[in-house]
Amino acid sequence: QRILSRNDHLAQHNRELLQKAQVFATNWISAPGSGKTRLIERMLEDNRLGQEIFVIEGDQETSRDRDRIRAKGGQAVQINTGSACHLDAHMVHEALHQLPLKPKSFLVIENVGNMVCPTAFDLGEAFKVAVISCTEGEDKPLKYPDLITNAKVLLINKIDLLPHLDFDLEACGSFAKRINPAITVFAVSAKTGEGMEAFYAWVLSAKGAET
Amino acid sequence: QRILSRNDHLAQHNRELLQKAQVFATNWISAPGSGKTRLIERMLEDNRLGQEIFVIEGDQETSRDRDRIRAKGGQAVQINTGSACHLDAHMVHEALHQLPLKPKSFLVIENVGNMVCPTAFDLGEAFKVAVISCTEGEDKPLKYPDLITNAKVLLINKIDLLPHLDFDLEACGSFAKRINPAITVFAVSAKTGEGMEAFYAWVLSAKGAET
Ligand SMILES: Nc1nc2c(ncn2[C@@H]2O[C@H](COP(=O)(O)OP(=O)(O)OP(=O)(O)O)[C@@H](O)[C@H]2O)c(=O)[nH]1
Ligand SMILES: Nc1nc2c(ncn2[C@@H]2O[C@H](COP(=O)(O)OP(=O)(O)OP(=O)(O)O)[C@@H](O)[C@H]2O)c(=O)[nH]1
Ligand SMILES: [Mg+2]
Ligand SMILES: [Mg+2]
Ligand SMILES: [Zn+2]
Ligand SMILES: [Zn+2]
Repeated sequence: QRILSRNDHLAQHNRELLQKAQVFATNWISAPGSGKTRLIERMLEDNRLGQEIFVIEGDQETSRDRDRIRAKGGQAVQINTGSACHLDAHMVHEALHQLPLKPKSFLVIENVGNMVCPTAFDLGEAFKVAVISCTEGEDKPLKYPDLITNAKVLLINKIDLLPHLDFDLEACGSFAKRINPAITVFAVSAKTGEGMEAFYAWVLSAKGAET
Repeated sequence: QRILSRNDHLAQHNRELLQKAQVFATNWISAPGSGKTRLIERMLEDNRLGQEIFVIEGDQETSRDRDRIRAKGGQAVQINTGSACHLDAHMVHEALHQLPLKPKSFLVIENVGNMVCPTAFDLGEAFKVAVISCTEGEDKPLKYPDLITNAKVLLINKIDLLPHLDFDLEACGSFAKRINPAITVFAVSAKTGEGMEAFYAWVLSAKGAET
């Protein structure tokens, strides 16, 4: 019988709270600057998920990401982690009680930009979303495998920049499948919206399966 | 009297070892995919530092970066950190004993891609080099301040992509100066070599001042 760490215990509490409130929560993890906030802005602009999107923003410092989400009409709270490099279930628990969550809505938890430590912490989400920007190089799934092992879906973002890069999109996707054969991969651009329709359809069916 | 942590103790040992060997060591920190390895490749290609460059590569997994450096004629060893998100002085100590370091040479320690945790660990280097890619957004110095506070120099890399980005180069530099007024900032492209001459001149004078 594995002794649940304090974090796992709280994560389980968060998960029960979210299930009772009928809120579908995901935990978004990437390197700094891969486009997590831009992707959430795009989801708010497109409004294709049919329900309200609430956002918990995690950053060492500033409320810049929360302000960007609010500017797009989203309800967002900001967690500043200071020297901590990842969100934990305790921080998220506090933030959950600050949001007027509605049944059937979505909760996006944008983690601190870091491909390593956030992958190990359960926050109470349904699953983790990994984001890799094609400006970072196709080798990232192999070099930072925890990101891929712990995610259900990988978004390869900023594909509008492909004409200007030496990035091998095929290789990046197959490297991810090598690390986690079950992962689903989408190539998208948060800037132009390319590829997002397929991702929205996938999220809606994943939500249907979970709730 | 601050009690030196075990890491600081070992870092001090590394620093003495490097000073005795007359090797000028720097610790390069960035987000994953900012171009640390590409910058080292560029330094090997340009050969403008006048002395041999030894490299310690830090990654969760793979020896891909070490192999890239060796392919450019550099002497490199690879440290795989597994689940650890940063290099520490103990890991570097082991690697130091594997390199045939020469007097007056350079040692570049490429840390694990992570803007947070590596900034807190002294490895025995002369100073830290921060790298931010202009594909990551100009807000990074404000959102990940530890990276800037702990660095002596900031390289804003990939400026060859500026025509295709909404990146504000001026703002990024001034945000960094706001966080750390003493930091020196260079705008460079590891791909085209633009801006590297000024950086080489700065490194040579910094090395002269330290040794
Ligand atoms: N060309 C292009 N740029 C993008 C895209 N998505 C994001 N960006 C840019 O990438 C930079 C970083 O985007 P953010 O949304 O702030 O990234 P993030 O992952 O939220 O960053 P942190 O929260 O700081 O870790 C900004 O300059 C964005 O404009 C995209 O699809 N295409
Ligand atoms: N256009 C352009 N691309 C660059 C430049 N520097 C690096 N890249 C590209 O950016 C991607 C990542 O470069 P790397 O050198 O592997 O970055 P890194 O910081 O060493 O990455 P990790 O060690 O995995 O954290 C690769 O696709 C490079 O080709 C640059 O100056 N301009
Ligand atoms: Mg963000
Ligand atoms: Mg590298
Ligand atoms: Zn960490
Ligand atoms: Zn020793």
